[in-house]
Parts: sequence; C-alpha cells; structure tokens
Amino acid sequence: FPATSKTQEEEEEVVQKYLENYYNLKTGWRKISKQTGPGQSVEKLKQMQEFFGLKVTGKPDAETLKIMKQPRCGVPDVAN
Amino acid sequence: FVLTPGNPRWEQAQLTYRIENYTPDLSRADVDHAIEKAFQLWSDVTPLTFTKVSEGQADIMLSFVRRDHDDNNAFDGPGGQLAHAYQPGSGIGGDVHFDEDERWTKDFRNYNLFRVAAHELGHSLGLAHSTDIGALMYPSYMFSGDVQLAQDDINGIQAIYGASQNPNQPVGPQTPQVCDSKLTFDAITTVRGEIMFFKDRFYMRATPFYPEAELNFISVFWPHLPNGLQAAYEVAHRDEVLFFKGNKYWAVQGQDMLPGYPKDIHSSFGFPRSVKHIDAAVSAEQTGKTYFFVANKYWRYDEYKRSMDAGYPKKIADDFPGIGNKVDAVFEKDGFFYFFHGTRQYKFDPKTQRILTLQKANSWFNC
Repeated sequence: FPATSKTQEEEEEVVQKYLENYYNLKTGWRKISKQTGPGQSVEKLKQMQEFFGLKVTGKPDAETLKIMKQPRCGVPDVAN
Repeated sequence: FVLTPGNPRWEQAQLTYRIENYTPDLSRADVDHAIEKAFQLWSDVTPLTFTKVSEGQADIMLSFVRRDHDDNNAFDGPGGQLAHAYQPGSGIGGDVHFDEDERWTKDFRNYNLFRVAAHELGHSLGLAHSTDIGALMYPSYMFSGDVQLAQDDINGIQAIYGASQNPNQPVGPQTPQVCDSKLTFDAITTVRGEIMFFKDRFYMRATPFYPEAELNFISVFWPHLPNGLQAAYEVAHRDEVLFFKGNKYWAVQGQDMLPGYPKDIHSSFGFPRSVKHIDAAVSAEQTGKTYFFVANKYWRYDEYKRSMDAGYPKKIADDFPGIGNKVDAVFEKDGFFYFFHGTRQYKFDPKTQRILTLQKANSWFNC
C-alpha cells in the first residue's frame, strides 16, 4: 500500500538526519523525497548506499531505510 | 578497513585510560571488566599497552553521558546513536562517550557494552568505519555472541601501529565474499521459499535489494544458534527449519526458536553413537523423506513416521552417482537436489538418479 504522507514525511526525516549525521549533508538542504531530482542529498544517499554495499539508486528504498534505522556508532562514515 | 583521515595516531605505545563515571545499568565491576576486555582486544594485536588510572587526566577518558554533553555532538536518546569517540590527540582526543539513554548489558540483549566499547576504542586509536560487515569497525551495531577483532580490524590497526611482540600472532575471522570463486558453504536450506546459504557466522541469500547477494550475521535472525553450522533442512509441511552442529540440533519456525532445543541427534533420529556430526541434510517435500549425509554414507528418515527407514546407512556413491563421496551441503528446489562439495555444485534428479548440471557453488548469486 502506498505509504501515507505522514509515514513518508517520517522516512524523509530519517534519511535527512542520517545523511546530515554521517555523510556531511549540510543541514537545511531541501528534503529528500522519492521524487528528489539530482542534488547534493542524492549524491550523499548514493555515497551511503555504496558504503553499505546496497544497490546505488539514489532513492531511499526499503533496504536503505532499514540500515538507516539500525542503532550505530555516532562517528560519521566519511571524513568530516 | 579505513584509517581516520590525516592518519592520527598515538606516538607513545603506553597509554592510560580512566572511566570517569559509571552507568547504573551494570555493576562497576562489570563495567570495568567490559572496558578492560575491549582494550585487551587491541593490545593483543599491537605494541600498545593500556593502564587504568583512577584520577586525573588520562589519554583516553571514558564516560556515560546523555543528550547534549558539551562536545557539540549531542546524543539522541534511546536507540540511534549508541556512542562516539574521538581520534587520537590531546584533550578530548581519544575520549569515548557512551549514551546513557541506552540500556547497557553484558549479554546478547541490546546493547552489549563490551561490543560497543571495542568498536569505539578503534576510533580512539585511529581507525574510521569499515565497510566489512564482519568487522568490529562496521558502523551499525551487530552482536553475534562473541566479540572478536576480524582480520579486517587487525589489518587496520597494524597498519597504524604494527604487530604485537606476541610470538603467535592472533588472526581474526574473514568475512566471506559472495562472489569469491573459491567460496564454499557449511550448510544450505530453503526457508519459506527462499534459499539461505551458511558460512561461519554468516548467512547469504539472493535478494533484489543487493547487487550481488545479501550477507549478514546468522544472529540477525536466530541469535541463539551457534556459528559454524554443519547442516540444515526445511520440513515444509511443518514450516520448520532444523539446524545441526555436532551431535546437537535446533528447530525454528520463521525467526522463532522452537522450545526444548537443542536436542541430541542420536536419541531423536536414532543415529549410531559412531556418528559425531551430520555433513548435510535435505528433506524431499513430496515424499517427506529426509536424507542425512555423513562422510561417504547416508541415512533416510521418514518425517511422517518420525523414524529412520530400515536398511540404512547406504553408500552415497551407490544412490547418488557422480556427486562424489562427501557432501558439504544440499537443498531441494523444484524436486531437484542441489549438492555442494567444495566449490562444486551438482544439480541432481532423484527420480532418474542423474546429474543434470555442474556449476560453481556460488552460481545463485548475481556475480
């Protein structure tokens, strides 16, 4: 079933926060959404997918979100 | 592995550490022990030594804090970030902060303090995050029962500090590479329509999400199963999967461990005492007959009668011609048996008792 807009909003929040915390996405960048066009946040999302050996789609798919919701270390994955 | 950009390192090999405060989740002794073991992992493989001090400024200060704790890297409450650490250097350099909003444990429950401390100390010594899912320095929290440095972690820390004086150099487990042409398997089974491959601490399975195949810890699904499984098979009509190691076996239904396990293979299936472990097993869905492979022989067991068929064991070579005298793993799909021995995989038709194809063991992954 298509995610409700609230779920989608929450997922975008998860992605945004994760990329800001661990992939140096500058805070305040426009929200990532399923329809996001090319931009810094998509590049950062691809970087994260590459790091975790996922399919590099640039889109917050289910597997990407699953990893972003896993508890982890607070140190960024890329040089700050 | 990845070294922290700029390659920060401690110039002196003798380092001190101090536990500034203690979490109420564990006794002080348990915290001291967890932290001491975590340091020990790294000192075992490097020339570094770590001495605990009780007051003053130590090289590595460890503390339990929550939310904003004056280092411009606030924690986020329960879950999410568990801890962080700073690269080697003076002042805050090397320090480790644990999020007090987490529950800290000394067992498999979230989150094991020894496991998290071992990871954070890797940062304190100059390591960044590794992309190797089997490495301690992998960013996401994984607890697979034992906490040990993977070979990837050892390679990383020795790239910074060299090896220890230890005459027998500790080695760590390697994470299987799904597209390694030399990949072999411990056990393979179907699970509710999927095929799961097992090797050491890991499972592998082909999924649409990963370019090649998904690889993760067995403990992600079944935390109480041992590593290094030797055989596994599914009894589809009972929706059960059985896992074997040594003379014991476990049964699961989906992700749930069934109660009363592990059980003994001799008393449950009637194997002679001379059978010490099972090499491979598969249950034919249509007939309910399970085949157990042990060295160059095999037994047949009836899942409906729950008893071994008479006239066994028989020689593998007599009834499964061409697959050799030893089986590492086997599973059934669409009425065919897929036998694995080393890097070879035989597709076998039990009706005609003929091999149909010979492939590489990892042909199921999109390599």
